[in-house]
Amino acid sequence: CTSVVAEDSKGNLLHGRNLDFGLFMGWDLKNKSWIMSEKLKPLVVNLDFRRNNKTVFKSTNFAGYVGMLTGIRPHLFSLTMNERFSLDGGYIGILEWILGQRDGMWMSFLTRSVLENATSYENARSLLAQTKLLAPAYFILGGNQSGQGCIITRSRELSLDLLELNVKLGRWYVLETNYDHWEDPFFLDDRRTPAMTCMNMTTQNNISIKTLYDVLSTKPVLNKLTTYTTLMQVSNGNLESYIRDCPNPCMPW
Amino acid sequence: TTQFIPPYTEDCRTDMYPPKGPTFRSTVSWYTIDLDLPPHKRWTSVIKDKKKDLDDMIQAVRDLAKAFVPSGRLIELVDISLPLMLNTLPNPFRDEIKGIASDSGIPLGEITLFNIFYEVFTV
Repeated sequence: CTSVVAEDSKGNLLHGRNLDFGLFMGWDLKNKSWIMSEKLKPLVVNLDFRRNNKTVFKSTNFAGYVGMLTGIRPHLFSLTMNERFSLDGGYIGILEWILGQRDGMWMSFLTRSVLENATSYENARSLLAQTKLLAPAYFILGGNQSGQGCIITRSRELSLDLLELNVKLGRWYVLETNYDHWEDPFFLDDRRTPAMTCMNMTTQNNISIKTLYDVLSTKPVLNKLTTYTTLMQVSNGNLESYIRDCPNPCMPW
Repeated sequence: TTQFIPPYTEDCRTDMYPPKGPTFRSTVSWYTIDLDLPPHKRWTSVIKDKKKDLDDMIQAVRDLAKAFVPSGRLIELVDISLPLMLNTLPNPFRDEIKGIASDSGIPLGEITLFNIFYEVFTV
């Protein structure tokens, strides 16, 4: 996955993501694609969660999956999660859950709960950073005011790091793939460098939903695992998503 | 020229929006989830439309499991054990998952597996 929160020169917050899923889950030799990624594409839906006939939050999701990976609470915050691989992974959390230690939360249930119940950017950040989880994760959170954007790097127990927007320091965007931002990505899976190159070339003055889509459309940010691209703008509550293909030549991940 | 050598890194794309061309497959349909409904009824309209696609995806998971354990025991284990684990999940998630299994006709354990994919695949 690749997630970006960017602040334009007027202080508007934009949030985009590519959802990549299905690595090593069957390769279709004929079509040169991942079987699971292709099977997931027709399941992508946009959801408008309503209570008392009013929108509470919106999400891009897979039909049949009740947790959330991508969503927006209009006028308050936007949220995406990226997978964080670790030996201390979710299978240990599942084992603990089966053995009766149930003080952790399932990742996608937490994100849904935050989208449904958090009352502000700060409240969402605090819940995502402090709730014990069954699996490690990266949470990418965007807000509605200048400076409100961050990457929360989570282990199962702790918040390991919080990287926030800081326009005064020149950090007008935060970008996360699937590696800790303070370490180099795996050399065979470096989507961070091309994505940051394109963000830097775009510049803060020209960043928009349109140019964010351009960045997320550049290979290998766009790759064979990319199922959908979602673009969100908290200030107007807008969420739009598109099912993607990556024509050959294209990286398998 | 670098775009023809792995990792096929391109020059930064421009003018891709509005989405079109070979990297764009389709737009995404909108559905409403009414949080005032009981959890087991919330997903009915989505599943009604996506039943076949959901079934196809679950079949791909079954095929993958069979590739690893040809006897089919892995899926048997999923079908037997995961419904037991589902009963330990918090609501409204538990009842929503039960509703999806009921609406789709797909075994409860397999729908539960789909819903805990993230935790299973973070290693």
